[in-house]
Amino acid sequence: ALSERLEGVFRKLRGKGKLRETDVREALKGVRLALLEADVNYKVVKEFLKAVEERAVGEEVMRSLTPAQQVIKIVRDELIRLMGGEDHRELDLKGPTPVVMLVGLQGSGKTTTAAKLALWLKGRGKKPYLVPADPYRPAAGEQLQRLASQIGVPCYLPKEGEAVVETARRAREEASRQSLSPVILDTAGRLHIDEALMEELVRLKEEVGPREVLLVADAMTGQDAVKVARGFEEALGLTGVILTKLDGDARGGAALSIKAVIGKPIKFAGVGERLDALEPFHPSSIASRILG
Amino acid sequence: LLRPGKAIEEGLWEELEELLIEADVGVAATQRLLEVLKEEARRRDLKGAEDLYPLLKGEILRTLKPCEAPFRLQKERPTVVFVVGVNGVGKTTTIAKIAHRYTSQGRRVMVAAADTFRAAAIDQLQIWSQRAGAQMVRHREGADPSAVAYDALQAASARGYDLLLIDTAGRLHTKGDLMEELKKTKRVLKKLKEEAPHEVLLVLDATNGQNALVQAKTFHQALEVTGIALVKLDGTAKGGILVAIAEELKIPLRFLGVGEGLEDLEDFEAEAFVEALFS
Ligand SMILES: Nc1nc2c(ncn2[C@@H]2O[C@H](COP(=O)(O)OP(=O)(O)OP(=O)(O)O)[C@@H](O)[C@H]2O)c(=O)[nH]1
Ligand SMILES: Nc1nc2c(ncn2[C@@H]2O[C@H](COP(=O)(O)OP(=O)(O)OP(=O)(O)O)[C@@H](O)[C@H]2O)c(=O)[nH]1
Ligand SMILES: [Mg+2]
Ligand SMILES: [Mg+2]
Repeated sequence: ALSERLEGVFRKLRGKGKLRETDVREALKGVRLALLEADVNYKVVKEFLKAVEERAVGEEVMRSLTPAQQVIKIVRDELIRLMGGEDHRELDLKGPTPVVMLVGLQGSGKTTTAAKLALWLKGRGKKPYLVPADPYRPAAGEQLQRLASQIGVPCYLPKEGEAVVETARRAREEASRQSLSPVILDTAGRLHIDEALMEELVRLKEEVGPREVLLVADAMTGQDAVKVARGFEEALGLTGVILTKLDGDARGGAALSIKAVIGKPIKFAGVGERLDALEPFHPSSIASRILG
Repeated sequence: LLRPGKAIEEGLWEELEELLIEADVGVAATQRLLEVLKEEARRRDLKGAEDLYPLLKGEILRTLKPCEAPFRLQKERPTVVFVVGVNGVGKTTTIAKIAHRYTSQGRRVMVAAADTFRAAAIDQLQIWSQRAGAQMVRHREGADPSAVAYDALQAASARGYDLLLIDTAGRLHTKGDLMEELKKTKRVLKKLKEEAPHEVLLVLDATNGQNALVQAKTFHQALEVTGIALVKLDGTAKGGILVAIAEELKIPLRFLGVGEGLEDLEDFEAEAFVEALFS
């Protein structure tokens, strides 16, 4: 474990006092390995360690900790701070018929998360309206409709061959008519490098003016997380992230990578296949997990 | 990066490390590769960066080439392929692509809708099956997946189908009871036909990082994986994790998925894959 690695580095340190640069540098080598093994992006690791080194060098070692524990504490605190700390991670649902739009790569968990979000909001007194805006994937509409009926939430039924922007527009009108709020818009999975499909998202956003545009990302994502997050952020503008499949054993370094490159808060964690498996994102637990 | 005229020095090693790690090759495999390269560079007294490129390629090929083994139908009918993997990787779509490849060759293909759990999974496979010209066997939603697989094998054998592709529900390898369910389905198939399944095909998502290696190890331990399909390589992820998987598990690398359409399936080729790693 990381703590054992670092204890070895500091064993030569006699007594306490301040953390010396050479010791910190040596300790951070172990931290670097841990972060890379956890799938944190290479460049993000570099930046992160620079910031930690600046904080750690010259710091007074606390009486209750060993120097190694002190460094880990600084790393951990910095991870938590970076990933949103005690940040406000609420959903913005202001306005008459607010729209929450879910976007992301293929298979990341958008459709399932849309239903989970609906159940979450229903439990908090909201009357959500689910909208399947994926005309490409076979049975995508059916999938969301089945999930919707499982949780007793109304779901929009797109007309045959209806364009995505038309679906969103008509669905929002319907939600307004039925006084349903918020509208949860599920979109088709797509690559951040697919210009036509990214353009579709831009048009969709222009049509419904969502209060939230959430990137649904798989917690198992590797180094590619930064390209994906950046791609969606630059093309579309995101308000937050939902990290899915955290019930597995992926270390989840993608969480740090994504937050570091786009600066938007990770609002929720998907922690299972069932529709009640959605929690607010806890930076402290993912920090421990990343450090391994 | 390794262009002519560039000198081999400390900065270059760091750049190479960055390239490999960012391709998801992983820390351990990257360190091993760079050690070999540094040793060779020392031994041969290499000066130019361009001399490193064939060395690096060669070293990765040494690991990947032995795992280059395209999928082939067996002589006896049907060839049974049991498709497994974690949630959302691309199992159902990959089955559609494989089915399409073989129906296009005039083969008779059957698919089994053994994902009886996820919403609209059967509907999704039904549409793909129709598009690919395959026959589908299904039960109702919530039925026992092993029963679906069993029925499908029975039907495929009786009616002389060439290929049977069995779709399963996605599941995280950490869920013991769900892994047990897969083992049970495999046993049920074996009971009906000793050699079945001829292939246990693990589908991996190229956008995953180091967890793909853990998935491969766990599925392999539970089911004895005989083939790997790495998909979503049409994105920006490089799938470098295959190097570690090939090195540690030596499982045949069958297919690459390069898109969402029926035609977007390629056979794994070591040279092309290594070229793409550096592009
Ligand atoms: N274990 C686990 N599985 C999840 C989680 N979220 C989603 N899934 C599963 O991941 C798979 C993909 O989920 P979908 O909701 O279909 O993903 P999607 O992003 O809508 O996929 P596309 O529309 O094809 O891009 C399904 O098997 C889901 O049940 C999670 O938090 N944990
Ligand atoms: N870009 C790209 N997308 C792919 C590829 N293969 C599959 N997909 C997409 O990934 C998403 C998930 O594919 P599925 O076939 O439903 O995945 P699955 O493993 O069966 O999912 P579950 O059954 O829910 O576990 C779909 O949107 C597919 O179109 C590929 O090679 N490239
Ligand atoms: Mg979907
Ligand atoms: Mg499937």
